[in-house]
Amino acid sequence: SHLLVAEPEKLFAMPDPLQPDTAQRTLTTLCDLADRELVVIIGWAKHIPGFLSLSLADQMSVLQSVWLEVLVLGVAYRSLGCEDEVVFAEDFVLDEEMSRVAGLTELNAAISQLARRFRALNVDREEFVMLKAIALTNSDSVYIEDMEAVQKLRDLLHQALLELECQRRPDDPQRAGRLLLTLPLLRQTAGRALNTFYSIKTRGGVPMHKLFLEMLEA
Amino acid sequence: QEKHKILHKLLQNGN
Repeated sequence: SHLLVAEPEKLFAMPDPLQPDTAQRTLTTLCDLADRELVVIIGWAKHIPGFLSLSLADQMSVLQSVWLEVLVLGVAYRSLGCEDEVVFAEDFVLDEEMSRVAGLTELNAAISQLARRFRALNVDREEFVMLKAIALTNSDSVYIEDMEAVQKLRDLLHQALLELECQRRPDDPQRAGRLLLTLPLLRQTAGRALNTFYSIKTRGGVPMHKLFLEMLEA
Repeated sequence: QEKHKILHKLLQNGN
């Protein structure tokens, strides 16, 4: 229930109505949304039990390594209800054709694959917020100084997931494990997203806010 | 940390 309360309000992409609906507008909208989402993710992380007990340097290392996993997990969860469409925001849904035009085919295929995995598991909101918090603490950053403290947080959240599933689905002892086994695909998907954003940045021409650039470069 | 100024600031500040 703590994680449900910590869940941020939804963001809107608000594509610029004065710009023609082109690949350029799609990419600009996407990068602007990602930047605002980052601010929200950083604020959200502070509400995850124990996160603020990490040193400031370790909070930074953790977020720098997992922010895109947290972001992608949110997008995949929002896309559960739509096959072959990726719901970056309620007012910013990209189908296969729009993705192709914007050069986002690979990213959208990857997020759709993750969403299919969650759909097959019928992941609900409680499980989504648990997984997102676990993904935060599942960092493998080599820059973390006190890994034991991060491991403790991870264990705490893992235990909470086990208890949740034990209460709600005592007939399905594999449920928690099945959810955790989606984390490798989440990491792979975030890797695809990083490649996509990095090549948008390298090609240039799409405005990117400072925080977004800072995190991409980290 | 100098390179990651905004993240540093957002984590240090209140919500």
